[in-house]
Amino acid sequence: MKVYALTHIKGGVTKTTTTVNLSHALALLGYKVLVIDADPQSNSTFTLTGRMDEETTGTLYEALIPDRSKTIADLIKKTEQENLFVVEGSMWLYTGERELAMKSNREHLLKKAMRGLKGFDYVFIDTSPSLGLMTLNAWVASDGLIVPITLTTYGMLGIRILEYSLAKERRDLELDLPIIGVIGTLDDHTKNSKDMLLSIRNHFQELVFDTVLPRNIKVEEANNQAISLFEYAPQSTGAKADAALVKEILERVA
Amino acid sequence: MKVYALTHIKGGVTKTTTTVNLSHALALLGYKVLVIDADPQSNSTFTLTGRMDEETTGTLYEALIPDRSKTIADLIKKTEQENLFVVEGSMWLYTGERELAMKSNREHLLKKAMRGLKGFDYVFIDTSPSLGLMTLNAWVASDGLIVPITLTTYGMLGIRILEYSLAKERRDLELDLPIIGVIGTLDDHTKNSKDMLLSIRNHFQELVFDTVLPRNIKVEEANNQAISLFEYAPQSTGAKADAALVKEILERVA
Ligand SMILES: Nc1ncnc2c1ncn2[C@@H]1O[C@H](COP(=O)(O)OP(=O)(O)OP(=O)(O)O)[C@@H](O)[C@H]1O
Ligand SMILES: Nc1ncnc2c1ncn2[C@@H]1O[C@H](COP(=O)(O)OP(=O)(O)OP(=O)(O)O)[C@@H](O)[C@H]1O
Ligand SMILES: [Mg+2]
Ligand SMILES: [Mg+2]
Repeated sequence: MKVYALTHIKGGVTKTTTTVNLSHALALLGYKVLVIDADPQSNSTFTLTGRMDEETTGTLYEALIPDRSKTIADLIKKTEQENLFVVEGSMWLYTGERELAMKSNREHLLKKAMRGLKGFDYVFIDTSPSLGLMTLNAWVASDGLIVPITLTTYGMLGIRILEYSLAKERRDLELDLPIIGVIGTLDDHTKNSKDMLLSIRNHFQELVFDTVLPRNIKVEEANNQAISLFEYAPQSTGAKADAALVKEILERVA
Repeated sequence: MKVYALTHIKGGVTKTTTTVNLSHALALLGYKVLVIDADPQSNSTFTLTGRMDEETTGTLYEALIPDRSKTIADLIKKTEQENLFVVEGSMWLYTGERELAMKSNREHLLKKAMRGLKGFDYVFIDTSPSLGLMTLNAWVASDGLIVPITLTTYGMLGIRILEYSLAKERRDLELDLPIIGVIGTLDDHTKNSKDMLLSIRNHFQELVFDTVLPRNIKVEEANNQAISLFEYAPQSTGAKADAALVKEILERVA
């Protein structure tokens, strides 16, 4: 079982979309996949289940906040996609920062809740655009980080904070927290995008996947309707790029 | 003097871009404007000053974290745009949540630091995509909130958490925290965008500005190069829409 956290402090770089589409692609290939939605916005939960209103029980909140917390295994729900399962996010985690800060072993709560979890080939954790304790829990619980980054100056600026924070947490928590891959996203095929991609490749070298995810309205449309991109528009440039990315990831981590 | 916070938990809805472009437009009209960058990413700071590396002193950090904190007036810097000033953001505020949580009067620190601030017609506070203590400080320090929202389901989902959090903080802090306006952004002129705009107008009614900000590559290009949109592409659809929005805001708040 491999666990990866999708992370970047910059908002809107496609953490959720990439989490969901990679998970769908792997599930279609027959891998058993779990998505853990660690973002209070719960956009992964909506996209995988269509659920807009939060259930009162059975969300990630119960694995992290109550003293008698549940395990991740207790919270797993099916999605309509065979082989693809989800632990639903919770908007009540938006104040999670303050509540987690007081708990013992506060950075390891998610990892603890995942003890004994088995039967999955891949687990993806979607995170919020922040570097707080929720995101830190996702980092600690994972084997490595996947960093989607838009081909913009703002995307690159966020990397400095990410790398600073990673270095700090590696020292403090005595953990590896490796970046296993960086994905260029929302490629507009402009000169801007080309130049930015070049500086991202210069900075991250071989960590950057060859596949760059194009901006493609079909991806946005599939998200808006909570339909799998591979069902909604299997021939779209977005779906083809996601399929190519999955192949690269499998080669890199197998 | 009117103080407004640009806020939305959803990442990438154009909080920063709208803060910067509205500020430029008002400054060009002769209003004296201050931007306070309360997002650790400091994208407003980069866009207004071109600065990528943080100064060791003179940022918002010094107004909020040290015991002998500075006032906002101490931290004001000029930009190249006449009438437009900035209080630079600080990446060290990314752990601000935990540091602020322990301070007395923790929601009012920014408001306190702004005591006695004068000589500005408008102050805009750019916030991060979160609802933590930094954002709460921006809300408490402002006369009202401006909520940019992309015409997507994810944008709308974020509104539920925003409204829940607003209601809670209004009760707890006994403050008005009015939403003075909602702006539709990144309009792709697709059926999707139209449908979403309709549901946003149904939900927020007269709070939604008539002007909708279009997706326009010139806006992204200006941001990437830290150049004012009104200098870089004054005839662009982006610049024209920002100018129309400013007129609406002036009518609404004058
Ligand atoms: N390939 C694509 N083409 C067009 N739009 C896309 C694509 N991928 C994602 N989007 C859209 O871009 C926006 C940002 O993507 P998404 O919400 O997945 O980013 P995020 O990093 O998860 O955001 P947040 O920081 O708020 O969690 C969404 O509206 C999404 O539907
Ligand atoms: N009108 C526009 N047309 C095209 N791109 C735009 C437009 N406005 C903003 N952008 C781009 O969209 C992206 C998101 O905008 P921006 O960073 O301002 O959002 P934000 O809400 O401040 O994000 P965050 O949540 O990370 O603070 C940026 O890359 C920006 O350059
Ligand atoms: Mg997301
Ligand atoms: Mg911003």
